[in-house]
Amino acid sequence: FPVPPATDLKGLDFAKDYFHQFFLTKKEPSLLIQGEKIQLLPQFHLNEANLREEQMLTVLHQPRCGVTDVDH
Amino acid sequence: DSAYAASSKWNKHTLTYRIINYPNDLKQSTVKNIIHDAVSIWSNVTPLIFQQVESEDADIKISFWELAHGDGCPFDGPGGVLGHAFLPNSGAAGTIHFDKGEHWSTSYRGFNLFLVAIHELGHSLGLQHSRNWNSIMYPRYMYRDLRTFHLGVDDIQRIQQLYGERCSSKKP
Repeated sequence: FPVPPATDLKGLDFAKDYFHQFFLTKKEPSLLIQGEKIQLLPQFHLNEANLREEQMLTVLHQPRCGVTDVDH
Repeated sequence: DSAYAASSKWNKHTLTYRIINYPNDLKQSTVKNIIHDAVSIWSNVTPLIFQQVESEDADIKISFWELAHGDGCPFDGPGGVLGHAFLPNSGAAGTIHFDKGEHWSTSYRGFNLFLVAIHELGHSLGLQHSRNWNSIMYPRYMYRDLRTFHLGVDDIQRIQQLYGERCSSKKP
């Protein structure tokens, strides 16, 4: 398999941490699977057609509240 | 659901708040005025009454902290997470923490404390995040013109579901 560049890994790690901090409970495994990524899209008013990793990461880096987005 | 919503609210209409400490960028008097104005945003549309107190048993406790501060939700320095608050049905009900590592301001520079305070107060009153960009409970920070700022319809409806409408003294 091709090895992804280090910068991509860093971005993916950030996205995983972000997703699990704000969208999941801490008991769930730390993986950002395709299904979870799709679940993220409406949160950022994005769609799959125009989604690019760096675009999502830019949005994820925006300042925000530390309270989870999970709807109880 | 309605059961959750019913439990995540204060069972009284007069709430006390205490400002425990202050950020580096703003005068204490300025912060007091900002918090007063922020609680007024919510009391203007509900029967809630807010009273600032100095006692340790205040309902809403407001403080500024850097990085790890003992609640398991560490801050991250400038940018990123700006603050967090605990719902009325949580163990730390009424606790509001702001990230002391941010540049807090009264303007568009840095992060406007008034806007973030309204948001965190919303949590401490029982509101969750909203997906509506016009809502003050939208989770990401967006500067808004303070001269024209008002709560979104979504915000007013949700807070009034918890506490009811404000009874106006004016007769029609």
